[in-house]
Amino acid sequence: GIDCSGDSHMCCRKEFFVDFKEIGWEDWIIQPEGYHMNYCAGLCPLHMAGIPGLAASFHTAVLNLIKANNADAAVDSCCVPTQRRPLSLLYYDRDSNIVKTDIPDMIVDACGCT
Amino acid sequence: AAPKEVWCPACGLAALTPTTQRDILIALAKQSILSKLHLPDRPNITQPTSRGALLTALRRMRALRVDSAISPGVPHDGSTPHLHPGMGVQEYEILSFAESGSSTSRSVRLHFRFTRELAGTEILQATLYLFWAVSGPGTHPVTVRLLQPDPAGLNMTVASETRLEVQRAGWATLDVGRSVQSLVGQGSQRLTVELEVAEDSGSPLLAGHRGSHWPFVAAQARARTPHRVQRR
Repeated sequence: GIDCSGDSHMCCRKEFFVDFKEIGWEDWIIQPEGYHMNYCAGLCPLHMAGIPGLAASFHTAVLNLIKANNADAAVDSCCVPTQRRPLSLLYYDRDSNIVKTDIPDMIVDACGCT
Repeated sequence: AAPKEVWCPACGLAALTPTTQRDILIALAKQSILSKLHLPDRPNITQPTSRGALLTALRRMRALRVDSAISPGVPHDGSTPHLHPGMGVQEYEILSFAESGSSTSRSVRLHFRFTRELAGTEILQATLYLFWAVSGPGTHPVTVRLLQPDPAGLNMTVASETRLEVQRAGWATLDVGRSVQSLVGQGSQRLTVELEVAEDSGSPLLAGHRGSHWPFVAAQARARTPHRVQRR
């Protein structure tokens, strides 16, 4: 996948870090110190359907499908996460118990066009 | 609108100012984490655990896990030890430190609270860790009772009773998986442990324990996956 930089308008991953100390959550979340809430943004014009982040052959297959179905009028596709990982948290719950859990699919590692 | 007409590349609307965008993203992050932890709001911590007690508890849990990996026997109550994490299903490890309850010269009560969020989970394992600070030779018979409120919540009933012969100081563990599961299943939140010694020698547990030797329960839970409807 591509990380957003400069003023590219194409589909890419934007990094965004939430520091728990800055939002006053460091007293009840013991670990980690923050959350990488990355997200996907940008355009997915026709010629980018199916890339990046997915198998190159997928991109070719999608383009062939578009041509075969004469879908020139097709609208743009969508910029979505193509790779994610869990967020591991060690925190105090409402009864001051200490809980460790992994929340699945919370951190976006790569983006791509559908 | 932003100072210079900046447009959002994806939707063509006027882009948000960086400050507004940041505020929205932080609000989204808070909402996302709280909803995934099934918490209505961020908890207010009244009594944070001492670092010593936390480190000791984590060390004890790791020691028990190494022992059970070496000789994975079946725990006392026959529940199968939790060996393979479910793929993609959210799992929890919970450390609940004791709250002191009523005590006499021969007995002491300890309370462990299990939070409401566990109502929809399956308790895979729960182990009670007690530190015996025994003084003097010989053995000290101790009766450990697990008490839980009756369905009406009025009286305490004995869920199980175990008699131990304490011979030397140190940590001891007791499997309380079944009791914690039935508590969570009933929607109750408090497990009460009563320790009683035979003669008037003062509970072997309370002598000289504080801080990093405080009793705790370590539990493993797994979110229940919605039952799959069998297609006939």
